[in-house]
Amino acid sequence: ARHRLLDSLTKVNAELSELFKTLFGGGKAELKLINSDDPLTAGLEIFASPPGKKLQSLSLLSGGEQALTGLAIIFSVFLTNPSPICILDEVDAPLDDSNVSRFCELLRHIVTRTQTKFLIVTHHRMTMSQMDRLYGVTMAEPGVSKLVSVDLQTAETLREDE
Amino acid sequence: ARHRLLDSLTKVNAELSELFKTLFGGGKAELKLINSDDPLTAGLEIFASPPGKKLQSLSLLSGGEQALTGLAIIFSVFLTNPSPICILDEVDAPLDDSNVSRFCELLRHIVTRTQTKFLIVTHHRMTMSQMDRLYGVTMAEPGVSKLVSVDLQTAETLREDE
Amino acid sequence: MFRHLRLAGFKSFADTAELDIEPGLTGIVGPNGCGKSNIVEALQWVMGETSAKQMRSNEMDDVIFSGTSSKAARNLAEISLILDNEQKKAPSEYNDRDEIEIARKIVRGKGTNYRINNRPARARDVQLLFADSATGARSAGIVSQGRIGAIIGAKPDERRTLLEEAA
Amino acid sequence: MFRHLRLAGFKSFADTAELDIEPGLTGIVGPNGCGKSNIVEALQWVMGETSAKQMRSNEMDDVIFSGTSSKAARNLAEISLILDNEQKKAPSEYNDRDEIEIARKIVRGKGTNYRINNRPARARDVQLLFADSATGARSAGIVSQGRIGAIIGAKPDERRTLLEEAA
Ligand SMILES: Nc1ncnc2c1ncn2[C@@H]1O[C@H](COP(=O)(O)OP(=O)(O)OP(=O)(O)O)[C@@H](O)[C@H]1O
Ligand SMILES: Nc1ncnc2c1ncn2[C@@H]1O[C@H](COP(=O)(O)OP(=O)(O)OP(=O)(O)O)[C@@H](O)[C@H]1O
Ligand SMILES: [Mg+2]
Ligand SMILES: [Mg+2]
Repeated sequence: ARHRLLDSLTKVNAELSELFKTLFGGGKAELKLINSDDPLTAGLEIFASPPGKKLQSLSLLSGGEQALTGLAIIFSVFLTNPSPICILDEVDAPLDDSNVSRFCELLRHIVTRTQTKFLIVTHHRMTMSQMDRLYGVTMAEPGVSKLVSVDLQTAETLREDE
Repeated sequence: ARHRLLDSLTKVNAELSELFKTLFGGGKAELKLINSDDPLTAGLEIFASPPGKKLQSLSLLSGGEQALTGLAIIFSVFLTNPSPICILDEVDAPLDDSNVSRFCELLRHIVTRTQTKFLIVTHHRMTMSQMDRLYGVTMAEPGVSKLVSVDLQTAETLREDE
Repeated sequence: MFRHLRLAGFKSFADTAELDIEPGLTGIVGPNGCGKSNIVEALQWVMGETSAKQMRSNEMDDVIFSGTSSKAARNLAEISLILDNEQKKAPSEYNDRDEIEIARKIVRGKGTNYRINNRPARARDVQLLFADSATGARSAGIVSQGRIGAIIGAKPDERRTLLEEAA
Repeated sequence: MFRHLRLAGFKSFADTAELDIEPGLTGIVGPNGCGKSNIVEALQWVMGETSAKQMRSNEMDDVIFSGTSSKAARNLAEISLILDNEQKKAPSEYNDRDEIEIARKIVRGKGTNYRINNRPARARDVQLLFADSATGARSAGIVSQGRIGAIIGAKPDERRTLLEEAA
């Protein structure tokens, strides 16, 4: 079990160094086992530095930089051991527009690489416009949800008259 | 001290029952002291029900409903004892467009009622368009922040080419 | 693998709702509180989630539609997930068909039960079926609302489970 | 009351930056990581915040500009806040002027000091000046990033401070 954990750390870090650069347009990130020599009881620390900035602890990064770093880690773990489905619930909420578009490009890249099916819950107009198809959830009757398949136009109005 | 705390609970709840209706377009919310008869050691529990839904514990509310409830509470405390400045850092991030516009209407209402000055950090296009003036923060040199005053047009492009 | 989800009586979905899970990127949109995250939880639930807390609930019965000012509460919630099994990669006893249907039902006060292709099954059987394809209710690929913030804010020894998932 | 903020050498603001605080709604916008929340912290710091943790830092020296790949680190950070005192509502010793200037400086390894209208002051004096006007570094009206989520997720006895603020 120790060997397997160390092995997966190496693989995840290999993915992470690529993915972090894709999401941030540069910089570097790494996961390290700390607090113990035995991987089975050690903790996992995250080191990240956006492009042009010094390597620092996570708490100094901004809200959006932390969210993007978290996404890079999730996707690195995912690509190390891909599964048939990936579900993301408003992971783009803290991101600005340029990070949202980098996030969408990465999704496209993962879909072609792994044939994974994605379900993506979002409020971002830009993310919506990059989807292959959209489902709208409405509560025409308060407290009762209905699911309808919508096109981008309707989704836009769904956002407006909510 | 006990008396003062009970007094402020009554005032905050009076504000909250109005503000919750404004932000949610109906429904009700209330704060209650629990776990002890002595207000100085009791806990503060939040009860909220969006329009058409049953009164329930906070954990059953959605991400956006919790954020909107939190905002209503913050503003109720603020209006009970108004201060000359209010600073909000991306409080609109989990909100959909219709809740963002109700949030902006409430800000306008508070400005006229209390003469408070607001500093509002946001990524939402709609919130930006409701501001009286905008400051842009840029990092033309990576890692070094500069502050410039911008108009809505420039702020839009700031979002785009980030 | 995943093809189709059907939910009835689960959380805010009082009536039956159907969702096709197709290749590529499927977006789920709608106002705050309309039921988007409930769909994510429906998928985790049918894949064998046993903790009510993961369902943002105090007890598992809380996932059954609890009624509104104009609609009575339900006493039953059921979710069915259809998987594609054309490549016959599933455990051998399910390979007699091109599809596998996993169903989970809960009746208020009476507990929950599972069925695979309409035959009774245990939570364990369902969990194993998904574990074999590197997925499941707690898979790293299912990122519920607020989970990224929780990973960033967690203590280092709480994050080790992420690595275990990749192994 | 609040009129003007000037920051130099504070966090990512290596050089001097000035912000007029005018009536109504002032928006602060910009990409992720550009320094918006650092401005909010600058205001909390000059109002007398004594905890490095509230500044997302391990020690207070971390608020001094720490350099980039092309700019050297600074050894000093200074923030000045100008308050309007036309109505002479401040404590009497400051009522000789229409404006009050609060300044806070930190020198790497040497600690921090405060000045009010260019005369040395203690943290206590600055904190009291703001407390009299129902504001301050920890005021309910200063909602830092993620604070609403923390209030919702807090245990009931951790939330009591909210009421104390309203009293
Ligand atoms: N002492 C320091 N010296 C230099 N840079 C610093 C210092 N402290 C923090 N920073 C930098 O400031 C940046 C964070 O800024 P801030 O949190 O204000 O971003 P933001 O504009 O609020 O972003 P977001 O939209 O993601 O919340 C970090 O990238 C960090 O590197
Ligand atoms: N057992 C239940 N019966 C009826 N309604 C329920 C039940 N459990 C939860 N709900 C309702 O579901 C709603 C939450 O839905 P959900 O969290 O899916 O919203 P969401 O679309 O994700 O919103 P957001 O965009 O704010 O995250 C709550 O308002 C809650 O009242
Ligand atoms: Mg949600
Ligand atoms: Mg920020």
